[in-house]
Amino acid sequence: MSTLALINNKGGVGKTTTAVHLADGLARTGARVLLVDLDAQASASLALGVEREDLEPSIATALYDDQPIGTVTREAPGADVDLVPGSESLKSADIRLAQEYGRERLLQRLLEPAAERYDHVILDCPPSLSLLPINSIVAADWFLVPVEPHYLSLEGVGSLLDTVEDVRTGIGEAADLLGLVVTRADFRAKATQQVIDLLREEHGEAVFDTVIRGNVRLSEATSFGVSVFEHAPQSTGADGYRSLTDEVLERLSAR
Amino acid sequence: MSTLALINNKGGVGKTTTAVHLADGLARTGARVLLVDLDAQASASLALGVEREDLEPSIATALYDDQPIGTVTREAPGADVDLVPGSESLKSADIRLAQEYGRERLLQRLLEPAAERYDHVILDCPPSLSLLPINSIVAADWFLVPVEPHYLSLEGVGSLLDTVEDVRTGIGEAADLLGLVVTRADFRAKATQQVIDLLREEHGEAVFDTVIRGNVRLSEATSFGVSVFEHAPQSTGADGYRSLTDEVLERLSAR
Ligand SMILES: Nc1ncnc2c1ncn2[C@@H]1O[C@H](COP(=O)(O)OP(=O)(O)OP(=O)(O)O)[C@@H](O)[C@H]1O
Ligand SMILES: Nc1ncnc2c1ncn2[C@@H]1O[C@H](COP(=O)(O)OP(=O)(O)OP(=O)(O)O)[C@@H](O)[C@H]1O
Ligand SMILES: [Mg+2]
Ligand SMILES: [Mg+2]
Repeated sequence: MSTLALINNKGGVGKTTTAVHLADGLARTGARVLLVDLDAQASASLALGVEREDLEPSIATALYDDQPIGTVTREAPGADVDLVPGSESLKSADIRLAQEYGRERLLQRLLEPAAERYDHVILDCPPSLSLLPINSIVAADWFLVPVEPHYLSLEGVGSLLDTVEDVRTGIGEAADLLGLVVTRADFRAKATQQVIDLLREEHGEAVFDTVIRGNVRLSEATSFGVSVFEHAPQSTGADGYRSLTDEVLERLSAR
Repeated sequence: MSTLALINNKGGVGKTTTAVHLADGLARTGARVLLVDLDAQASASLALGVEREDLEPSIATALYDDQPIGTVTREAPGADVDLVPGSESLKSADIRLAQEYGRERLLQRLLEPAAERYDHVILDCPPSLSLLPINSIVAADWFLVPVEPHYLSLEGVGSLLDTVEDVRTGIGEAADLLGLVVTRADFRAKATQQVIDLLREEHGEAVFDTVIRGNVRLSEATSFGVSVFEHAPQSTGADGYRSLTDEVLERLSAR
């Protein structure tokens, strides 16, 4: 089993879109996949067809009330993926979990039973480096960093990778970088290729070959509660995420 | 004096871009403006020309070490605006400030001396509803919600407005909504107008007339550490934010 976390404290870079499409992409190769939504916005849950008023029980129930992960797992309505939804009760996670012993390992312990049932577990995280993303970094084998090819997004990648190393030193273990994924790329903008080149110069092989272009079909699919593979299978968004799924599988089997 | 906070826990919707351009837009009308960067990513500080290694002393110094706001205020390199930078040390704000008495009013107390010196104070917040955005909601007179016209962004607006009312009930005061600002609008996508119509249907007059279109000049300007008024004054991005600045001034004088 492999556990993959989507990490970037920069907001709106495509963490959820990538989490949902890797989950469905991997499921379409026949793998058994669990998607865990650790964001209070519950974007990944909504994107896979859960209604806002049906989000509970969520991952918060398992984290706060020590319930086994199986009691909060359900089939995602919009894809052949199992889902543990996020919910608004995650808003107070930092304050509620701050005093717990081993507060950075809560998710790792919770996910242990998942090892036998699933081939891949995908963790979608909120745009921060607070306790839930830190828990994901500790629980995951690998992490992926979606990066929008704008200068602002580029600036923060280095310090994000440093934070993961701080977690490794402080807690004793942390996920390894599977790669940086360029997302929402708009090649009409001159800066896009420049930023991608800078990223490849600085991070080399760590940057996935696949570049996910801006494609309205991706945000449209979300509004229908299905993946783009279902909503617009011939679109550049579907091509991009099929290619990324293949590359992720290649990198996982090579390690 | 008016204090305006940019609030939205959805990431990447244009909070920082709007904060920076309202600050500079208001300064260009002759007003004295202070921009406070409450995000550990320090996007607003970087967008106005501060180098990443020069971010300290930041707002964190004032919040953690009880320093007066003046000691951490500087002139922004890229605009005629005073700036209190953000910095990575804000990452641990929730845990460090959780035990303080009146932890939701720390920023309000800190900004009191600013009332005589400035006409407007702009607060840029991280993409969360953790302690720093809550402090901003308590400290500000008004808040603006940038919304990207995608279904996912739309979903969360209602619950965000509910959270502000919870703050008002729990703490005893909170900012009033100045308006919802549609940002990063791409009219090539048919869903864009649909989502804007839904937003106006649901929130009526609260939605600003000005719609900020997607315009690469905006992210380019950020990479040069200046506003779009400086980098590309004839661009649709500059037009959009000039019009928004006017509308904000109208709404402030009408209240
Ligand atoms: N390649 C793409 N093309 C077009 N739109 C995209 C693409 N990727 C993501 N989006 C849209 O951009 C917005 C931000 O994407 P998403 O929500 O996946 O980012 P995120 O990093 O998870 O955001 P947050 O930081 O709030 O968790 C969404 O409305 C989404 O539909
Ligand atoms: N109108 C626009 N047109 C084009 N690009 C834009 C526009 N507004 C913002 N951007 C770009 O989109 C990205 C996200 O914008 P910004 O950083 O302002 O959002 P944010 O809500 O502050 O993000 P975060 O949630 O990380 O704080 C940035 O790279 C920015 O340059
Ligand atoms: Mg997300
Ligand atoms: Mg920002």
